[in-house]
Amino acid sequence: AVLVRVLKNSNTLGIAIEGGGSTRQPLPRIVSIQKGGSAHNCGQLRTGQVILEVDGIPLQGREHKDAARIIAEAFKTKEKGHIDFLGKDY
Amino acid sequence: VREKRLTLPPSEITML
Repeated sequence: AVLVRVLKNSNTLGIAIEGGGSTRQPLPRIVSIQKGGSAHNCGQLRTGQVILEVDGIPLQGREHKDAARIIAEAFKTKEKGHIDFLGKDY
Repeated sequence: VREKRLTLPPSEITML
């Protein structure tokens, strides 16, 4: 597993995810990274990586929408200028 | 177990 810190230096996070509980892909996986988004600027996230935790919140067992909401809220909150992703290499 | 996995649906995709 690898810890990646993404700085919120763009208006968008810029990732697309698939997967979640009760699907063929039980943990959310990054399927694309948009240029110019914070994730792309960070340079350490890769398409195909599976996300285990977001800011210390485990995503195991969460439905897709729930996992997406957690990531969206982590990006939206202004309390912190970054998001920590615990990822598993692809 | 393998058959069960194959019956799981694909996931939707969300842009964040």
